[in-house]
Amino acid sequence: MRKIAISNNKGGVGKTTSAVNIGAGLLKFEKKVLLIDIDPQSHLTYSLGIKAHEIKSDVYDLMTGSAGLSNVIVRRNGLDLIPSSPDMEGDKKKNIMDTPGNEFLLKNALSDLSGYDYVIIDCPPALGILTMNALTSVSEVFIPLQTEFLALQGMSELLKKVRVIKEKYNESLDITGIFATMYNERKKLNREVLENVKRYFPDKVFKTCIRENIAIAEAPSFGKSIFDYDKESNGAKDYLELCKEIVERFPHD
Amino acid sequence: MRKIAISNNKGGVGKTTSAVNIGAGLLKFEKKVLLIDIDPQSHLTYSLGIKAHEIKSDVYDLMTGSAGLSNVIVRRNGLDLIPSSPDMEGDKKKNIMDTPGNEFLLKNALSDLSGYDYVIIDCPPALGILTMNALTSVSEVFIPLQTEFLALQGMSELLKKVRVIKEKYNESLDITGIFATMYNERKKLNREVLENVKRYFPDKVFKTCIRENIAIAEAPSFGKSIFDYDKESNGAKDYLELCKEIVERFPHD
Ligand SMILES: Nc1ncnc2c1ncn2[C@@H]1O[C@H](COP(=O)(O)OP(=O)(O)OP(=O)(O)O)[C@@H](O)[C@H]1O
Ligand SMILES: Nc1ncnc2c1ncn2[C@@H]1O[C@H](COP(=O)(O)OP(=O)(O)OP(=O)(O)O)[C@@H](O)[C@H]1O
Ligand SMILES: [Mg+2]
Ligand SMILES: [Mg+2]
Repeated sequence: MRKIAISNNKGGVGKTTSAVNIGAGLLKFEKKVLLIDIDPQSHLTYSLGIKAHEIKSDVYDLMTGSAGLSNVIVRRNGLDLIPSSPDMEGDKKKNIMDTPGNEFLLKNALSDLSGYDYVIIDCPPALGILTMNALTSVSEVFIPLQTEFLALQGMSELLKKVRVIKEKYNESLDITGIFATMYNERKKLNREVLENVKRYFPDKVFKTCIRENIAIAEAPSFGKSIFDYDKESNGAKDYLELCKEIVERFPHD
Repeated sequence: MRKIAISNNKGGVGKTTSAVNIGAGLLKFEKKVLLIDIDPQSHLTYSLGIKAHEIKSDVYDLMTGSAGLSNVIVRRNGLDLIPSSPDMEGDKKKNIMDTPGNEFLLKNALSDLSGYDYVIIDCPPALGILTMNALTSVSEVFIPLQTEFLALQGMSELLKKVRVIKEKYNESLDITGIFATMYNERKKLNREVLENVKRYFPDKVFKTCIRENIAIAEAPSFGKSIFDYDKESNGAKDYLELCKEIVERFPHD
């Protein structure tokens, strides 16, 4: 079972979009996939068309032990999901912060999970306790990178955080790869940033770039992955290409 | 003195970009402006070309009382800034969380601030303790909105948070306005979301939209505002237009 966190503390770089579409893309390779939404904004949950009132128990209930795996997993469009909810942001988050061993709440809750080939966790744009829980539960990190100046600035903090977690909490953790999102090769800025990233992190950048494609931004308003929304789009082609690379490129090769 | 927080828990919607360019735009109206970076990612600080090693004391030192106003303010391109730094994310943030009265640390630190017409605070993509400090220090909130489906989803949580803070901590707090960012009128999704926002929040949407403009994304890599980088660009025209509206449109009109 490959467990992957999609993380980047920079906001709006395509974390949620990638979680949905990598998840859906892996189904095309006959993989069983579980998605986990650990962002209180719950955008992964909404992107699958699940409304807030439909959620009986969420990832918080799982982490604090008030619900088991079988009663938090919902199924949509062939994907299994452990949903999140907005009230994770307030007192509930504070409650998680104050629980002893709070770095491992999710890891412990997933300890007897089976029956999946891939587990994919969508993280919030932060390096706090929720992202910490994701990074102690997985052994792979995928970093979506918007190829712009400000997004590149945040990378060093993220890499530092992954190194610290690997040393102190989760020896198996490693960055499997960085992939460009919203990429437009006609924009000089995008080309320059991508060149920079390839130079800084030579063997960590996926070959596939996800191009800028309006269909990708439209799909979540219909609760669909890019494959169900517009299978002929550049977005569908790029995410399928990326999934092919993911399946063939094992971690820590 | 108008004190404004630029806030939206959705990531990547143009908060930092707007803080820099509204700040620089207000200089064109002969206003004295102080920018405050309260996001540990420090993107507002980097956007003005200030490197991490140049910062002697930051907003954290100000909030915890280990530095005064006069030794945290740096000046660049005519703008005064209270910088942030990445180490605000770890133990320092935990220290703020555990300090009694931690919601008002920034407000208290700014209590004898004078000599400015506008104070503009750039917030992180979250509704935690740092955004809380910003929202208790100001009486106006500006909400940059990327006109896409996922960005619209986050609005209700943000509005709820502002209402709670107004009731419990800061009676003077109000949303002055919402403005569209990265707007492309040729994209149906952008037009539809903008129409939706105008219907939901009739008198809260600024007339000016900030159009999608690559020069805006290029400017921070040179440490410049859009006005210094490319004054003929759509970005410069739009942010100037927005500033005109801000100056003319007083809060709570
Ligand atoms: N390749 C793409 N082409 C066009 N639009 C895209 C693409 N990828 C993502 N988007 C859009 O960009 C916006 C940001 O993406 P998304 O919300 O997935 O980022 P995120 O990193 O999860 O954000 P947050 O930091 O708030 O969690 C969304 O409106 C999404 O629909
Ligand atoms: N009008 C625009 N046209 C083109 N690009 C833009 C525009 N506004 C912002 N950008 C770019 O979009 C990206 C996101 O903007 P920015 O970082 O300011 O958002 P943010 O809300 O501050 O993000 P975060 O949530 O991470 O703090 C940046 O690369 C920025 O340069
Ligand atoms: Mg997201
Ligand atoms: Mg920002």
